[in-house]
Amino acid sequence: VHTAPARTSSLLRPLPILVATGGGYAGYRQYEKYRERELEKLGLDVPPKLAGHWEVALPSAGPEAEAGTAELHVQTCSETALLAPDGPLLPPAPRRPQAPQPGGMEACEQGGLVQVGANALAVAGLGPPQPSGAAALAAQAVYSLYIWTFGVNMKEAAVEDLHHYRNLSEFFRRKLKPQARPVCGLHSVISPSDGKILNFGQVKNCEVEQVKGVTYSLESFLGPRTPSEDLPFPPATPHSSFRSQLVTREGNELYHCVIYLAPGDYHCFHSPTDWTVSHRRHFPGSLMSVNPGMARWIKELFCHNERVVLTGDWKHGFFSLTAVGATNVGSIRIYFDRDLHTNSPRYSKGSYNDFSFVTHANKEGIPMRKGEHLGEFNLG
Amino acid sequence: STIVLIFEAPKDFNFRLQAGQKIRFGEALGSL
Repeated sequence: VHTAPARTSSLLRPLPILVATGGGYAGYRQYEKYRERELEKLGLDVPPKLAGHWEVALPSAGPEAEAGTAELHVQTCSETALLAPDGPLLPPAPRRPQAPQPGGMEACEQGGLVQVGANALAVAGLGPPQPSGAAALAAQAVYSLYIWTFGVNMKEAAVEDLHHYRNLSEFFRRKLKPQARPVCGLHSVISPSDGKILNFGQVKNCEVEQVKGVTYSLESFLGPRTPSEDLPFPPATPHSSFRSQLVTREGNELYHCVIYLAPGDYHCFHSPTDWTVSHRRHFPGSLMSVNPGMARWIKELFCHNERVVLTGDWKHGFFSLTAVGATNVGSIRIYFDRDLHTNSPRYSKGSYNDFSFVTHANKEGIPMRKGEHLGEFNLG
Repeated sequence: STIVLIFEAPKDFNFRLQAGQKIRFGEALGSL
């Protein structure tokens, strides 16, 4: 450092500081791990280390949310702008080598964005309609990389031919062959989706565990019960807790189950039981990752993220299914709810919008059979 | 993404699960 010329030494000067702070932090982390191991040896419960407020604010305000919304627009744009009646989104090449149509105008000639995988390739509206080989290769490469990275089993997909999927968004919401997932006839509640069980059990004191030891409040997650005239069960007494507004029958308990869908999982979801959906509440929100590591670190994680809460009744009383969005998966569709619009870039924090499926014509709401298609998570 | 089920059921409702296990659509979650 002393012998180096002035310019280099000015560059090198911060180096020792960086090494010292990095080394200090690594040492501190090692000490933390050692301390937790010692506590566990003594049989003491090590409380999970939760993120502070500024650590929660960071990812939810990060570029991911904007990227997710921006990507949605690209997806939407590619699906509207380029969808000429017979127009493919991707250049025809990835589908099948096609002889150039005599005078045929391909959608690509109209220009616009060709959605290839998660990246949009701008295809200028000039020149011959034949796509560049790069676009075709990129499409195949993105799909193959996605399949290989996330261990997708294409044999289960209703359509195995990758040429069928016009962009990654369509691939993300692929359907499965009916026989790929037989619905259990024996048990009253089935898994509504593929995924990993993060947590399950009885709900105690209106606090639900997102993972062992890290909880969130049921009332912040579901929101206040809607006015009694909209609800099928008797109004709660003023002093009763939120729990008793949900549990409508003597001797019943409240249960919960949290299922995490990993990126390569089948991302449609189905009805977990025979029930009637009477109400939908959409909470716009952040799109933080909900992987198990984040669920262990950020308390009330599911109350920060965009989510759609469906409530209603099953044979034992209250029943609800909530779809919680995540990074790059902020768009949630409920097939029978055409008024639902998620992943909008502008929303006021803590707001939500309600929709009742109970109408004068339909006093019950929407009947759902166990295993019936209910909705899907979309890329973007 | 995540799906959260919250429901009421009689005391003898039983989950047939292990935390951390993989599960697929259609498989049993639990019953009475």
